[in-house]
Amino acid sequence: LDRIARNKRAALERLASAQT
Amino acid sequence: SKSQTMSGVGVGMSSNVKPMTRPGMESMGGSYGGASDMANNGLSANQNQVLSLIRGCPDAQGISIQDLKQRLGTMSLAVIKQAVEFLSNEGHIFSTIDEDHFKSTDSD
Repeated sequence: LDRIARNKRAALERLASAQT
Repeated sequence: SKSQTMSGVGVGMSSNVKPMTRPGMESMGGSYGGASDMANNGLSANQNQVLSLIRGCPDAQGISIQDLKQRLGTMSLAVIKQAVEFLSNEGHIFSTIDEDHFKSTDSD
């Protein structure tokens, strides 16, 4: 389930950059 | 005369505080791309529904598209997938074990 953690981290980064 | 103690602190200065009216909150056409047509957190009604369902799923592997479809009986699979894709692009959700299972990032 390493994929989940990886995707979550990527999603959090997207979320952070999307909230301008 | 004692009128200089605290008169006029919060009185009569609320003239330029306009209430947050949100036009078009229930008129979702499926076309996002502007600042209109958005609900409270910048998402459409469909996207909010999908997001809240994903948020509400306690499973570690997340909720599947099929589950979403079952719980959103009125929403078409295409609309759900579109919302999921949007939410994923925005970083609100992410796919877990495969591209059909999703969890939310901002579930607190």
